[in-house]
Amino acid sequence: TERHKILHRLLQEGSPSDI
Amino acid sequence: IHPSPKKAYTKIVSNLLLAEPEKIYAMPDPTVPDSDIKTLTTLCDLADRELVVIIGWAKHIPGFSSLSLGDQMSLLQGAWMEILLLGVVFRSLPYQEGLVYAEDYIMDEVQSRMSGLRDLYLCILQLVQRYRKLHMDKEEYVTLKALALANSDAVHIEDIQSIQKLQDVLQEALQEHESSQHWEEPQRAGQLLLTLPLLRQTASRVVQHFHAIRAQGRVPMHKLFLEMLEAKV
Repeated sequence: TERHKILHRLLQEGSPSDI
Repeated sequence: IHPSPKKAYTKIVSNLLLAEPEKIYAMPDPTVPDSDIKTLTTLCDLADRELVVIIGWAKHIPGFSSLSLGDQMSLLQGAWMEILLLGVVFRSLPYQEGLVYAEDYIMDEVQSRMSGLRDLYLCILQLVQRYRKLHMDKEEYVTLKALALANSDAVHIEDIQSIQKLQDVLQEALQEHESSQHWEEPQRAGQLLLTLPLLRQTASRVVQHFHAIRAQGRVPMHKLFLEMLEAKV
């Protein structure tokens, strides 16, 4: 997870429009 | 009253159509003179922005968000290039020559050769021709993209049964679409599913090529793109 932290964060966040 | 299974599957395809992301533009920097590095930088930047959108899109696939976070990551890490390529392929279907990376970034064989991408151009074009022959429609495109993601062969899967179930639901949705819209072609769903090996093989070649570009270190790459590239070693 540490190596893939952006993917991890984006999956945990709400809708893609929040990014 | 439960909806009939037929209606439920039709609804899946409609939901996938609704979940289709907005167009993304490549927007090559007009202040930088054309070169192979500029082309590759533009493509890597485009892919990085598309990846953000793909992650958001995956959450709209029925059942995806119920998977464990680890499995969601594994599926995306396994299929991202196949999903990106299907997008290029679908956009390129109306064009006889050229790959539509974005509506403002269409590359023909000459431009591809100048950026060292001629081999990839030819491989991706083969994929385009395969789908063009089948006259793939938008419903089939969105369902195949979801099926590429729901790949039970992805590495490090914790709950294979849930992924199998996701795959079954999507496959049924495709079958249902075919029997209502293409009833005169009973082999159609099978023919579409049989394109997936070539898609996977092509994606693997593209990933290898970008690994090599990364190793040369001449093309700047954003973090998410690098992260996804690293996941496919």
